[in-house]
Amino acid sequence: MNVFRLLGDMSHLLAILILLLKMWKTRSCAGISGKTQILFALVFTTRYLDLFSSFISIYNTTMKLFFIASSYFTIFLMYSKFKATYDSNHDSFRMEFLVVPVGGLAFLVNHEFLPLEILWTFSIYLESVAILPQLFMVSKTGEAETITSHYLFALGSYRLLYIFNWVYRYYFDGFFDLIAVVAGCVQTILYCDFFYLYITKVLKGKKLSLPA
Amino acid sequence: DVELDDKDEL
Repeated sequence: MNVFRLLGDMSHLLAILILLLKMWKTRSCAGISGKTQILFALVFTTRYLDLFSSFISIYNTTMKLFFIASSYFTIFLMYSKFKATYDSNHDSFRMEFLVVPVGGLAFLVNHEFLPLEILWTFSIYLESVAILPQLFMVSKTGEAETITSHYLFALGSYRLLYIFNWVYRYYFDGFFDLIAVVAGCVQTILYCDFFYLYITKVLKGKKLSLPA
Repeated sequence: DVELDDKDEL
């Protein structure tokens, strides 16, 4: 565990807490893509099946359980408790366009052709593109609430920090996982446009809005 | 080579 990895995890945790807090305080999930949240639940479920097969640390287990539980709780809030505020008309990205190709790729390009390994690979690939429905929703409505922008910034920072973590691990631990690194870079690149808008607008006190 | 049994990253 190095400092980049820890900051990355904390950033990920912060993102989830911001999202939950936003929904709980405003009693609304307006502007949040339910599709992206379903994909994240699928990501955590398929990746953390090793909870049943191997124990790494209390930290590792706790975080995994929190990520899984919070993702299903988010879905419950969006599709049940605060259903009336869910903006389904603007959340029109088709999940199968991501899940099907990613599933195929996980079968073809993996470290080892074993069920758990293929599911892990699937989750890594899926996570890299799971934010697309959310970004699509922001671009469709042309704006995002400031709190939603903070959520997205924390979520994007998490994967950027993981890249620094991989660079560190490559040089100091001799560790390199090509699948995780490539997918992580793709994931981070998807946030670049958003990072630019966040820094030039949201940090200057303006609401994130896209040019018409 | 990648160690498959030790996925400590989240």
